Amino acid sequence: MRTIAVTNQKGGVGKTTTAVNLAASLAHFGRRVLIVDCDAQTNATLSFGINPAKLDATVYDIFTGEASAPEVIVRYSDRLHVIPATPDLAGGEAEKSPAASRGQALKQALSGLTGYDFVLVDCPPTLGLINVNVLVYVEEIIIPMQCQFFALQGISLLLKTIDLVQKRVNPRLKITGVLPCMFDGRTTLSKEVLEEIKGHFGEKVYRTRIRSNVRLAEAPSFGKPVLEYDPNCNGALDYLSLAREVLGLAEDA
Amino acid sequence: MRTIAVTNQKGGVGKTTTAVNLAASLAHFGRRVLIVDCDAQTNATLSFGINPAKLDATVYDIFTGEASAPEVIVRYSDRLHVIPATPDLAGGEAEKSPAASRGQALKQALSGLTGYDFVLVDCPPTLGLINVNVLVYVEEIIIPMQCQFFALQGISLLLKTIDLVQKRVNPRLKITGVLPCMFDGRTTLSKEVLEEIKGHFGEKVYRTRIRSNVRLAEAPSFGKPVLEYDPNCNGALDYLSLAREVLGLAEDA
Ligand SMILES: Nc1ncnc2c1ncn2[C@@H]1O[C@H](COP(=O)(O)OP(=O)(O)OP(=O)(O)O)[C@@H](O)[C@H]1O
Ligand SMILES: Nc1ncnc2c1ncn2[C@@H]1O[C@H](COP(=O)(O)OP(=O)(O)OP(=O)(O)O)[C@@H](O)[C@H]1O
Ligand SMILES: [Mg+2]
Ligand SMILES: [Mg+2]
Repeated sequence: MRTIAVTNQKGGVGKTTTAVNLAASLAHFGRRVLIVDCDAQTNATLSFGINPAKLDATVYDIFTGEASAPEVIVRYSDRLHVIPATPDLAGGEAEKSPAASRGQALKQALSGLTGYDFVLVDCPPTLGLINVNVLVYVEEIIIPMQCQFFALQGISLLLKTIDLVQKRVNPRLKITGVLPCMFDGRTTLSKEVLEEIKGHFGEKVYRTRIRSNVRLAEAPSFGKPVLEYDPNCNGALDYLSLAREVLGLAEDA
Repeated sequence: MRTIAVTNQKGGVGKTTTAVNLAASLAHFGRRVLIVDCDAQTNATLSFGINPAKLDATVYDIFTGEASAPEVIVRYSDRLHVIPATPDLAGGEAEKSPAASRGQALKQALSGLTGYDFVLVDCPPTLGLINVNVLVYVEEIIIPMQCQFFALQGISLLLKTIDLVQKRVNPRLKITGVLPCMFDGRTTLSKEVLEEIKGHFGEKVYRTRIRSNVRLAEAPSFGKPVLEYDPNCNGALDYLSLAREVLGLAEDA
């Protein structure tokens, strides 16, 4: 089972869009996927048409240790399940449980999971205790980056945090890949920033670039991943291409 | 003197782009403007070509009370001054000073300022103590919103926070305006979300919409506001239009 955090403390760079659509694309290729929404903004939850206001059991109860994974998992489709988030995650209370305050809450609740090939975790745009819980649990990290001027700003702080967790608590944690998002191939700026990102991360930068595509912004308002909303648009094709890279498949699989 | 926070805890919606370019546009109309960067990502600071790594004195020292405003202000141009940020703001230490922990640090340091017509504050994408310090200090708030599906998500939390500060500490605090950013007029989604935003905020939504314009994303990499980088592009025109609305000027001023 591969466990992957989709994280970047910079806001609005494509974390949720990537977590949701990579999850759907992996399921499309036959994998059983669980996506865990750890963001109080509940954007991933909403992207599957799940209304956080109507739920009793969410990832919040996983953090407080009051519920087990099976009690909170929502089935979106046969191969795509969701642990939803709730705005209550913003209160600062979720991190206060003994396990969460040591970064162990997700690991304790989810390491025993069976029946999934992939667990993807959508992270909030912060470097706080919730994110630490995620980094302690997963073995892989995908960093979405918007190819704009500020993309590499603050990246050293993210890398330091990852490094700290990896050295002290989770030796298997590694950055699997960096994903250029909202890519606008027509502008010199995008290409320059992409070069800068490659200079920084080298081989880790995925060949796939997620191009700017309005369908990706529209799909959440229909409560479905883009693959269901418009299977032939660039957004869908790009995330299928990313899934192939993540799976190590040939480009025409 | 008008004091305005540019805030929205959602990431990547246009706070910095708005703070920087509204500041420059107000200066263009002859006003003396101070822009205060309160974000550890230092994006506004970088947008003026200021390198945070080379500074001894920043807004951090304002928070800790170790420096006064005149000691940290950097002159970008005659009418446009900057209090720069530093990545150290992320450490959680800045908020620990007696004044900052009560939300009073900015107010104490900046209320005595003279010589400016406008003070604009660029806020981080959080609802933490740094933001509270900003809300305790300013009298006005501009909320940039991206016209996408998640725009109104989490807005109630922001409004609650503003309400709390206004009731308990700062009765003159008010939301002056909501600014549609990164507006893509071609898509139905943008128009639908704009309608939703208007339904929510009514008259407070500026007539000006900041259209998606790559020049706005490029300008920071040249260390200057868009008005200097490309004075005739849509980005420049839109922020001049916003400045007119903020100043209460006629549209052809
Ligand atoms: N490739 C794309 N093309 C067009 N729109 C996109 C693309 N990727 C993301 N978006 C839109 O941009 C906005 C921000 O994306 P997203 O929510 O995925 O970022 P995020 O990093 O999860 O943000 P946050 O930090 O707030 O969690 C959303 O409205 C999303 O629909
Ligand atoms: N109207 C626009 N057209 C094109 N690009 C834009 C526009 N407004 C902002 N951008 C770009 O989008 C990105 C996010 O904008 P910005 O940094 O202003 O958002 P923010 O709300 O300050 O983000 P954060 O929450 O990280 O502080 C930046 O790279 C910026 O240059
Ligand atoms: Mg998100
Ligand atoms: Mg910003």
